Amino acid sequence: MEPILIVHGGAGDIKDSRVPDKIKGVKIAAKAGYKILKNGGTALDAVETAVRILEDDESMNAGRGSVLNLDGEVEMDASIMDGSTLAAGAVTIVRDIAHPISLARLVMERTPHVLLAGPGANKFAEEQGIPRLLPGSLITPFAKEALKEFKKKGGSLTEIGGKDNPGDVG
Amino acid sequence: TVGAVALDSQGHLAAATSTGGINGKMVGRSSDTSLIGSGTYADDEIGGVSTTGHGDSIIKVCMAYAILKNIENGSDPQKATQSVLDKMSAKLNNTAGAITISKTGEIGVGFSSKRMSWAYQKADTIYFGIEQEEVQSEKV
Repeated sequence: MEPILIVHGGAGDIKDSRVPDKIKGVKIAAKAGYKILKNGGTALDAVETAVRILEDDESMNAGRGSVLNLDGEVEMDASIMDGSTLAAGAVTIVRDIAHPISLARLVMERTPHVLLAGPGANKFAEEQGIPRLLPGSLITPFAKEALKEFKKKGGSLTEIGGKDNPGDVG
Repeated sequence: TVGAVALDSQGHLAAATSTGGINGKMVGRSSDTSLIGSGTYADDEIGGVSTTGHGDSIIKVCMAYAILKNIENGSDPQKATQSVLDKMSAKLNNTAGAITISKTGEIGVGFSSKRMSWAYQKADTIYFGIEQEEVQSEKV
């Protein structure tokens, strides 16, 4: 079967100035994931690799570059699913780790559960040897500015990222 | 939000999604991304999906699973994806997007928001876009 991989970098009212970086990021991730598939790798490895690349890209709302909550902190969610077994793993409200998607995969592969949350997810990450980053490591200047604008202007939580509110969507 | 869906040479599907959520969210808010069936789903017998957009609305329609049910009921991936997005936006007045691969390797890309960045590679060509109806391609 001819392998294929598709990625997205988020939907919303994305600012014009963010468009080139968004396109560049998804192209890099798609190529990397496809390369794994062409070399005989699994779909699971391919999607995890592609998402890790996007989590490292601070123009994306995931990993470093995540938007901020009302307290100015990053709280991240991730999930992964294996279509051959319906095995699935997810984390929510996880803090200070670089790649939530890899933690979600560990939940799938090393626990009897599907979803770990908050401090429990971070405790599991620590047990699995995933380094905890210094608080604030994932916060970018753009995310800080977006929250500042949000607090100043209020506005919709559904379409954030336009010229009036330079944030990003969930 | 970011996401990926893949079909490997063995015919196995996988999907993955990761997000920081919505700007200015309440502390402790979870998104659709963490919920299997809303933000992510994969089944070798049907297809795989990753979603993005207004998470609280995506949760209410179990979007990823709903798209796959459409495919299971005979829709092609593009129509299956867009119809769920359109229904969600009409009913809940919020926007979202999704990427889909069927078990036969057909692609679906849809979004009811202004923009969504996406890309996939097929053989030596990469296809990508961010605007509605936009499909660009270039040789790798």
